[in-house]
Parts: sequence; structure tokens; C-alpha cells
Amino acid sequence: EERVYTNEFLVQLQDSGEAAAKEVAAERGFTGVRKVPFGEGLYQFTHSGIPKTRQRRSIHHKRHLEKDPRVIHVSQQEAFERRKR
Amino acid sequence: GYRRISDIDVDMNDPLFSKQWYLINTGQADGTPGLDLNVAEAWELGYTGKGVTIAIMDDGIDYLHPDLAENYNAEASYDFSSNDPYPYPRYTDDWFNSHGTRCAGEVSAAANDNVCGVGVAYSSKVAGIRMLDQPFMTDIIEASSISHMPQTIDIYSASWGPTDDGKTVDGPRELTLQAMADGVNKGRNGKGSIYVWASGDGGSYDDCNCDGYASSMWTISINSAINDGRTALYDESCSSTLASTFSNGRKRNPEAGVATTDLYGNCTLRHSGTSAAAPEAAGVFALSLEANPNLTWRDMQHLSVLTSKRNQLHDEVHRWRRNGVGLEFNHLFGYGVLDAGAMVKLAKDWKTVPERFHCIAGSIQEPQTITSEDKLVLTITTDACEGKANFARYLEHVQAVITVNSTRRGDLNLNMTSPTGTKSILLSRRPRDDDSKVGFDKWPFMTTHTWGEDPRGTWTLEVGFTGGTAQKGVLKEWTLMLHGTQSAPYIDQIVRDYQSKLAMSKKEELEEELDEAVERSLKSLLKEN
Repeated sequence: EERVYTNEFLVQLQDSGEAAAKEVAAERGFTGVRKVPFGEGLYQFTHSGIPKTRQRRSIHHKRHLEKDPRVIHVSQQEAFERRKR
Repeated sequence: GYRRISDIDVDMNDPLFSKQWYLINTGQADGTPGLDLNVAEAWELGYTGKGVTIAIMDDGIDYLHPDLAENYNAEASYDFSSNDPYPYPRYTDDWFNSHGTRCAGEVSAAANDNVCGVGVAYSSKVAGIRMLDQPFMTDIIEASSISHMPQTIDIYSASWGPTDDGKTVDGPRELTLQAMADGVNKGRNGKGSIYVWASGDGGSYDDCNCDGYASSMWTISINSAINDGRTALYDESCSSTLASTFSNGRKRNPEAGVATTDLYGNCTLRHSGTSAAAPEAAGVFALSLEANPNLTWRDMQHLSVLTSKRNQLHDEVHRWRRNGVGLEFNHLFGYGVLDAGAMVKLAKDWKTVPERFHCIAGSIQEPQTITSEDKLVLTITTDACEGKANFARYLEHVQAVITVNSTRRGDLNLNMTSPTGTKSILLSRRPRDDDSKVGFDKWPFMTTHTWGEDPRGTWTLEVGFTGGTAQKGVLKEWTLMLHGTQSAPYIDQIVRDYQSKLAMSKKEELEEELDEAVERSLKSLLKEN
């Protein structure tokens, strides 16, 4: 099946504080920041300049984040289907 | 051992109560009297779900509904796709987002309020985690929902999954897997979150072992029967199903459907599909948690195995069989229909099961050719890591981690037989699955059928093709993973009913422990001489 990518990124930061997350996001051009309710330093960054869904990955935005020394790991979120039973 | 219907003097003024045959089956709509969740016995003992919170992970709950408002837990409700702390179901002309409200009613609809029906755990609290009404799902939304407030939410009920089209193989992604692992290890202050999953709507074209959520060891996968004990037409079957509850599924008679709450203060008699199975089970587990709040996620699975009943469940395709320690199971219904009365009584005195161990029993990594002419038969002989710290002597779950490709995935058939002769169907034919590229890549086929058995000995895996045309394939890996306890889990349990499965299992354990003790002492005597 064709993979579909979203404008959301899972980002793991060195400093798990919310302020640090907002700072990194703002500097790297990401608008939305939300903490993932478990794990250490896991955040969801949203980029309003990328389409909500498309079949092409945003390698540029991912690398832009990965270059930041405060960032441990980045993965762009895929969109998939779940059905009610 | 069944009680007479007339013995049950549960009287509620809720208008739909008499139609909730899954609570008390008196033969409504040509049903089979006595074929229900036996909640009356649990209620009579005083267990109605007090102090327990169940989260319905779905499309939201109508928290203004008069039958739900009182039990709604607003603080534990949320929507992670739109950051909404008040996740009310979004309106559509066809009321498509009624799913969560219907499931909520089956668990926590208030009793004796003259509205709709009664929840299985009518004093429990229900939270709505809205996650199914956005255009697509992501790993973050799923993981965030599954790990929401794990110290407040006890049970997560899910009546959704990958598409049940008979050709999908999918499951939780990386972050969601991590969230589930976090939940069972740290949730409920270390006792473990209880995840309940409706096994699927794909009917005979599908196999719920291809659904990574339902076939996970960390979820209790629940199938459904209809009111006369037959299978629902949409029921899928697989070896990872643990037990069953009820849903509609075969009859046109509207009263054979599941009665529950509906959107905008309404009620319905027609909650259809296997989705009702999970909330009903969540309600039964809530009653058990009230009886014993210290139950762990594994205790809940042990209680399900030991107290579920064959009752009058009938599967035309798969026979009921007994495993190596005498536990009766069926490939579709698992260990049978949940029995709330028996479960709360056993839960009350239950001592938490011993520590769990994991043993990689063996692995075959050389590519093996599979043809249509004859079956590929492989064996792994194991001592289940005996003598090592992770010896797994009394089985809980068993996984066959398999990598296989073939010219038509849907025609593949996998069966695994344990040392004591228990045969599990790990994968049935899926006629619609024409995949010839992806196959299965380290897919963990799970079986609950060998529960309680001694895994030492030879395990056999049979791989073949079923279907009209000749096919070819290559099996690249089979790794056998054993999960269970080192010490006998039932030997210290209090037996009150000497006809129960617990009594039988405990007797079996005592005999085996005695045999092994005698054997050990003989060996040491011989050594000395």
C-alpha cells in the first residue's frame, strides 16, 4: 500500500521540559508542540507549512530537526487506517 | 450447576433491561435461557463496579446522556487528535459517531433510573477517549490514547483495529507498543493496565492473529456469540482469543440485538458487530476489580481462563478440545463465555500469580521451501530454559515468531502442536489475501490454548497451503517464545468449588510437583550411592 505521511513529527529531546520543547520547535519553524503522555522527553511537533497528509516524506524538515543538538531522535508520523468494529 | 432463572430476583425499572439477554437470558428472541454473563450473581454479592474506571477508546461518549452522565469520568476523558478535554461525539447525519456511546452503555449505563438499560458494571465510571473520528490514525494518537492517565483508568476497551477485509496484516506501531508495555508494567501503580480488545468483524474470511492488537499478549482478546450460543456471522477466529461475550450477529429479530444507550439521549436495540464484546468484557473485569483491586493484568487473564464456561456455545467449524492440563477451549470462543459470578468469587480470594518468565525455546533460521504437494514439518525440542533463571515451567502465552513469504499469503496455513499434543491453528486460510510480496516478517503468532501446560519437550510446526491452485513459499524463521511462571500458579489458591477448573488445575499441579519432587530425591539418592 502507498505510505501516507503527515505534518506531525515525534521528537525526543535531551531536556524533557516543556519550555525547552517550545524553544526548539519555534527555532526550527514548528508551530504545534504537545507532550506525549508517557516516556521521557517525547513530544509531538506539528509543522503548518507541510500538508496534513501526502505521499512524500518531508526529509528536509526531519533533517532540520535532527541537526539540533538538543534533539535525540525524530520520526515523521505516518497516517494509517483503523476501523470501528 | 446452573441456577434456575426464577432464582434470579434482579428487578430493574430500566425499560430495556428485560431485553438485555446478555445480562440475564431468559430465552428472549429465541435465545437460550441461562446463556449470559451471569452478572446477576455478581450483583447479588454486591459487586457493581464501584471505584473502577473504564475508558472507551472510540469516537467519544454522549456525556449528556441521562443514562451515562452520572457515571461519566470527565477528568479522564480526552481527544488527542484535536486536544479536546471534552470529547463529545461529532455530529454526522447518519450518527456514524454513535459507536463509543453504545459501547459505554454496555459497561456503565446507570441502573434503576428508568432510562434505556443497565450496564454490566452499572456503578463504574466510564471515560471517553476520542480517537476514531479524525480522517487518519497516527502512532502518536494511538500511543497517547492507550497511555492516558494509567493511574486513574483501570481498563481500556477497544472495539476497533486494522481493516477486517481478510487481507490486512497490521498492528500497533513502535510508540504504541511502547505505550502498551508501559501500561502493563507501570499502569495501576504497577499492577498493570487491563486492555480489552474486540477480536474482529472479518468473519470466516479473516484470522484475528493477523491483528497485532487482538493477538498481543498484553490485550485480552474477546470474541462474541449470539443469544442462542451460535457464532455471529462476522466472528473471526484465532488462537489468541482468550474468551467470549455476546453480540447480535445472525438473526433478523431486532430483540436479538444488543440493547444499550445511543446518541443524544436515545436508546437502541441494535448495537451490531463484534464491538459490543469488548465493553461487556470490560464490565465483567470491572466487577472483578471491585472484588479484588489488587488483581494484576495477568491475574485477570488467569481468572478469565479459569472461570469462563463453554456453557451452551456452539461452533459449527471448530470442535471444543481440552489442552494438556484439561482446560477446555475452542478456536473461536477461546475458553468460553465470561462468567461474572464465578469471576468475582474467585477474584475475592485470589493470590496474585507468581513472577512471569520469558524463554526463547529455540529457533530455526535456515530457509525452508514450502510447496502445495506436502506440508513442511519442523520441530523444536526444548527444556524451556530449565536450570536457568528464566525457566518457564507453567505456560501462559506462547508465541511463534515467523518470517515467511509465498506466492499467495492467503493460502498459507500454520499449525503448531505442543509437547502434550495440543494443536493450535496459528493461521487459517484467508481466501481474499493475494499478497505475494510482503508475507509475514517476524510476525508473533500467539496462542493461549496451551495455558498451564509444561512446555518441555518437542514442539511441531506444520506449514502448508490450502486452496485450489498450486503455490510456493519459503519459511525463513521460526522462533518459539514461551511465557509463563516458574512456580505453580494455582497451588496456593483457595478452592471453594471442587467442580471448578481451578480445583482441577490445582490438583494437576500438586500431582506434578509431587512427581518432580520424588524424581529429584531419587536422583540425589542414586547420586549418593
